[in-house]
Order: sequence, then C-alpha cells, then structure tokens
Amino acid sequence: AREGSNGAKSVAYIHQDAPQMRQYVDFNDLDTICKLYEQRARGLVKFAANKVEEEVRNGEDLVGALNKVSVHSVRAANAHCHYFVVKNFVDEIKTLELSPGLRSVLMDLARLYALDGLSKNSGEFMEEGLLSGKDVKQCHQLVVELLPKIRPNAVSLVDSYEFSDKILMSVLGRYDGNVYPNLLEWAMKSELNKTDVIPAYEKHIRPLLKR
Amino acid sequence: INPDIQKERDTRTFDYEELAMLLNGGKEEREKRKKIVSIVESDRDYDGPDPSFMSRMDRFEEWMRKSSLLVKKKEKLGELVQDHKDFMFYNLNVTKKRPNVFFDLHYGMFVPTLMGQATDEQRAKWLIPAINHEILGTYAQTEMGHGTFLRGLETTAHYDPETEEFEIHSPTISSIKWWPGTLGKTCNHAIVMAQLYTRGVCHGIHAFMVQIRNMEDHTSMPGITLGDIGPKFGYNENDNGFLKLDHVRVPRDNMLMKHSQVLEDGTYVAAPRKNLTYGTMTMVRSFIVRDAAYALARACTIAIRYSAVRRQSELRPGEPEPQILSYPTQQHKLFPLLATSYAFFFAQLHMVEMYGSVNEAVGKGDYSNMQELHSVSSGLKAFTTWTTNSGIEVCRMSCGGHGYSLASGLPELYTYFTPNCTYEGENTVLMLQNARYLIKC
Repeated sequence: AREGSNGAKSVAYIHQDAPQMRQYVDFNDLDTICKLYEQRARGLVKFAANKVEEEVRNGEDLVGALNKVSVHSVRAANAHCHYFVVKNFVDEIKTLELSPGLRSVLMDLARLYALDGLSKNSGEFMEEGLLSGKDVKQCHQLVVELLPKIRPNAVSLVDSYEFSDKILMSVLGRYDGNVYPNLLEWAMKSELNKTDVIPAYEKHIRPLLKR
Repeated sequence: INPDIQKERDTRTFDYEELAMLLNGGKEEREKRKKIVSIVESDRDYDGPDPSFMSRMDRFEEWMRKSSLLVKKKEKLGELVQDHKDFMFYNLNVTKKRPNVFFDLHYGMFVPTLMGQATDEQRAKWLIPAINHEILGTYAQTEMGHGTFLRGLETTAHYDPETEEFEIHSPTISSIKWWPGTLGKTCNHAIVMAQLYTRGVCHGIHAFMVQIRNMEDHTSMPGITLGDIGPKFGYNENDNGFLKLDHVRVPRDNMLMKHSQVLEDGTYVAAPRKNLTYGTMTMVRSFIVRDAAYALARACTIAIRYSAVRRQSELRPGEPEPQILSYPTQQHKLFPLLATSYAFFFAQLHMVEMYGSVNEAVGKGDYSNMQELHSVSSGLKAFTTWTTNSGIEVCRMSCGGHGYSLASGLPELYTYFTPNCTYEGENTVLMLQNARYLIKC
C-alpha cells in the first residue's frame, strides 16, 4: 500500500477495486482485454499475498511463509509482467502517430498477442472468474480468425525489422528467398566434402568390407 | 528474388517505409544504420570463413581478429558513429551478434560500473584508458558455487589499515570466480565483487579493481590463477573464464568508492542506498529485454520467410503443394510469436527509457523509483527471455528438418540466446524478486 501511494506506476492497479465482471466480454475491445489481464494479475498477486498472511497466522515467520508460497508468487509475477507487456503494447499503438493502414495492422497484432495470451493461459483467467468455458472457446476461435488477417502482411512485418542477411546468418531466412541452391552451396563447405573418398574409408570401411 | 516471397511482399496492406522507420529509430537513425551496414559489408577485411564449419579455437581466433580490427578501425569511422549506441550497432554488424572480446563485457559492464561506481579520481585513472582500450576489463561477480544470490558470494576483501591495502582472497574452491566473459585469456583488469571486511566487520559485497595480467607480457599477476572454463552450449568464441585470488593485495583506492567508502583508518562509510552496488546489473537486465525482443524478431524473420518459400504436401489431390505459410497450423505457430516480437519491441523501448530516467534521477540523489525499476527490470527480463527462448525453438521446429541444420541459423540463435535466462539473475529467482515487491504492495 505504501508503494502504491508513493506513485510507483507499474503496481498502482493492485490497490484498485476489481470492477464488477460483465456477463459478456467484448473481445474486440482491447481495453476490455487489458482489464482482463489486469484483473488476472491482481487476483494472482492477492492470492499469493493472502497465502503469505495465512502462513504467518499459522506460525511461520515471513521468510518461511514467502518460501512456502513461492510457486504461487512466480505465477503472480508472470501474470503481472504479462499484463505490463500487453498494456504497454496497446498504449504505445494508441499514442504513436501512425497512418490508418499501419495502425490497423499493429492493432491486429496487439489483439493477436493479447488473445493468444488469454487462450494459452485460460486456466488462470477462469480461476479468477474472469472467463467462462464458453468465453475461452470463443477466444480460441478469435485467434484462429485473426491468422488470415495477419497472413498478407507477415513477410513484410518481419522485413520491416531490416535485419541484413549477414546478421541473420541463415540460409533459410535469406531476403531473396533463394533457399535451396544456397543450402547445397552451404553443405559443400563441409569438411567431409573436401574429398570424394574420405580417409576413414581406408581405416575403417574398407577393412570391414574386406574382412 | 524467389517469386513466392516476392508475391508476399506485393500483398502487404501498410506503408513499409513508415513501419521500418518506426522500428529503426526514425528516418535519420535508419539512414545512419543503413550506412553503417554498408560500410561493414563492403569492408573485405571483415570477411571470413563460415563459423559453422570451424573448430572452437579457430572461431575464437577469428572473432578476436575481427574484434581487434574493429578497435583499430574505430577512429576512422568519423561522424557516422557519434555515440556509444552507433558504435554498438557497428560492432553488431561486424561480430554478427557473436561475442566481441574487446567490447561486450568491457563496454557492457566494466566501463558502466566505472561510470556508475567510481569516484572522479578513479574515473580519471581507469575510465579513459578503458575507453582507449589501453586496458581491457571484465566484471567478475559470479562464483563457481554462487550466482544470483549475491550476499552468498564468498570472495573476501579484508582491509589492512597498516598498509592501507585490501587483501582479496578466494577462500574456497566454490568461491573461484567462474563465468565472466573474456576473463580467461583476454582481459588484464577485472572489477571483482567481494565481501568487504573492515575492523573485523563484514559490510557486504563491494566492487574492487584488480589488475589480473601483466601489462608487458600478459602473464597472470602474482597470486592470480586464470583460465578458460571450457566448451559451452554456445558463446564458444568467448573465453568465459575463472579467477582464483590468493591473498592478492590492492591499494585502498582500488575499491570503487562513489557510494560507500573505506577511510585510511578502516572506518566504513555506508552508501545512502545499499542496492546502488547492483546498478550495473539493473542496467544489463534492462538491455536484456531489448536483446530478447530482437532475438525473437530474428527467429520470426527466418521462420516466416522460409515458410513463404517452402511448399509441402497437397491440400487436395492433384493441386500444387501450398506454401507452408498458408496452413493455419503453421500460422498458429508463428503469428502469435510475430505479435509477441512487436509487443516486446515496445516493452524494451519502455524499459530502456525507464532505466535512463531512473538512472538520471539517481545521479541527482533521487532514489525514489529505484525499487520499482529493480522490480520491473527483474520481472521483464525473466518474462521476455523465457518467452523468447521457447519462441526460438518453436520457430526452429516450424522449419521442419532444415531447422535442425546449422544452415537455418536457428540452433545458433537459440544457443546464443539461452544464457539470458540464467545470467544476470536466474529467471525464477528474478520472478520471486518481482513477486516480493508485488506482495509487499
């Protein structure tokens, strides 16, 4: 509580009351999705904190209590970091001056990131009473529906990082896409390809064959 | 250009230039980066054999050749390379993300520790020679038996007021410094983290400058045993090393005393904040978040481009084999990771900016946000590196059999990235540090 009132922004949400859950979750609204992440993190942090208090009430000292609760604590910290990354992503896209075309593409990426996180961590969202089984199914479906929206831009989205071929050092990831001839050329550099017949033939293969 | 990949580029629905500028720091920064890339790629001195086919010793020597060449060429770069950020980008293009034995630990930890923890006199003595590469430094913290838990470090530094010296010592086998990059065979100086004792009282870990090799012939200094820790999962161009100190004496001024001091008579003057000693680690954790974002972006670049080129199976009998990027299962593996790389790109911007502003405030004596920075950098470092680590493996698996070949670049990207999950704080321990702060709140 002290930290929150002193203005530590990244944890301020822990002190707020959880808003009343709605009957219907609008997965098209990124703010709603951010709220879900916030509530999951708050719930898991409070669960861990309550467990610590419980252990202390049962006679453990604080150090022992924190250690006993550490598995829950790691889940809580993970949920907090996940919330931080999702919210930061959404906030950045809202704040940046972007053309409508690019904003729409980045928004789709943010939705995919957030929905995929809901889908993969659905147990924790359900545990906090934030999503129902039906919501989770809808979420899985929305992820699948977003994939073809990303598809036309996928190559250009990675191109935009502008990693040179020399940095990537990957025959498969070449900018020109000429993978197969270069795979052959790469393989020819192998030490084993220096001669047609390897020295091990005389030493091991021939004696075996001629025994 | 392969027609399939060209077709992909023709279908985009956004302004490529706009996004490329956003991801590369704006128009001017992007232009500068392009020029730097062009300078490195047109410089034949930097050409060399493909590392995939080299032995460890050959790799080590080749990367040392490139690293030393880079130092020599540093002065000739002119206005194009104005600051440390530009220079590190130049370095990245020369070393291709493999270790630069004269830069990574030297500029990544040795120099920042001097900047953050040395007094003005100490900076005058070591910082300029360090920047000019007249001395080569590393940062020796981790021990064979102790890592993330710094208070458990065993190396001792006892102050002797008679001679006004510290005696630095490795009292056990497990206290031998173990892991620091370039410690084994390259560096001649190390900042050694040791438990400080004055007047019989332990004051916790503090940083000490120790000359570890002779400046004339590079032999180990008396009382010092140095070596390479052997082959590793990755980073085999680097001589990650060990250091054993046998009652090594250094003058009193060799303790970095910007925050806490030991006076001539052995009086200890504590720092205003105990965790100021860990400032270098917080900085490095902040930059690891950036590394995680870029490593995942590189893995996605490789896997998505290849998935556009690769054709496999037939959806319906008689039809041509589709690009594997067209299969929903392939998209489901790769597109969430692509989205994650963008989420991490923005997270690293926030993290680096936050580190800069808190560090500036600390310089002015305002420590109010240090705890939050420590918590955020610990949590995000763990969260992003875990995700990136498993994400690179998913990208490798998405490239079928060719992903297993070193030709894909993915095994090496994976092995080079993996240590991020355990160095500068083991991830589970960092998550627990983050959680303690949350629970306290």
